Amino acid sequence: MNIFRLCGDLSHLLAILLLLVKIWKTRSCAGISGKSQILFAIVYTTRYLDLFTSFVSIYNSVMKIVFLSASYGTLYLMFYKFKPTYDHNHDSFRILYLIVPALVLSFVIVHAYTLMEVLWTYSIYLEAVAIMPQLFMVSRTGEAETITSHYLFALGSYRALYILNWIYRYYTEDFLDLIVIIAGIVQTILYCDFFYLYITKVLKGKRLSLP
Amino acid sequence: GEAILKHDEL
Repeated sequence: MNIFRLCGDLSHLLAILLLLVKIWKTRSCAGISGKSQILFAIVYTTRYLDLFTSFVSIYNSVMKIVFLSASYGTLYLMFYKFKPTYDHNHDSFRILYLIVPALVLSFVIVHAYTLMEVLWTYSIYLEAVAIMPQLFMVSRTGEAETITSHYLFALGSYRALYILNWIYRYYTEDFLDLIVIIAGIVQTILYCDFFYLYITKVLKGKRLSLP
Repeated sequence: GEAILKHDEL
C-alpha cells in the first residue's frame, strides 16, 4: 500500500458512493447510463470472486464487499426503484461491442489459463472500456449534471492514481503487471476529454455542456 | 510468475 493507491481507492469509493447517494437523494437516475452500471457490476463480480479463494487483507476484502454491494445497489435503484426516471432512449451504446471483444482478449492475453485468472483478466479489460456508454450518453445529450461530472471525475482519477501507484511499485518492489498497467492507461486516456471539460467548465462553476 | 497471480490490488 502506498499513498497513490490509497488515494486511488478512496477516489474510487467516493465515485461509487457519490452516484448511489445522488440517485437516492434526487430519487432519479436521469443522465446516468444503466449500461455502464451493468458493465461495472460484471467487472466487480468477475474480479472479486476471489473473495472466496484468496485473502489479501481486511482492507481489500471490506473494499471489495463495499464495491460489490454499492454496484448492485445502484442497479437496483436504476432498474427497479427509480426505473421510470431512467433515460434509456439516450443510453443507446451497444455493450455487446465491449463485452465480446473483452472476453476474446482475456483468452488471448492472460497470465495463466485458470478460470479465476481469465475472469480477473476479463474484468480488467472490461473495466477499461466500461465508462464508454456513459461518455456516449453525455455526448448524445450534450450535457451532464454537476454531480454526475464529479462522479466521472472521481472515477477517472482513480485509475490515473493507480498508474502513479504502478510506477511507484515498479521502482520499490519490482512490480510489473503489464495487463493491468496497459488496460489502466487505456482506461485513463478515455477520460482525458472529459477531464479537460471538467477542469475548464465544472471547476469554474459552470454546468458541463458540450458545444 | 506466482507473485503476479496473487492480485493484491482492487
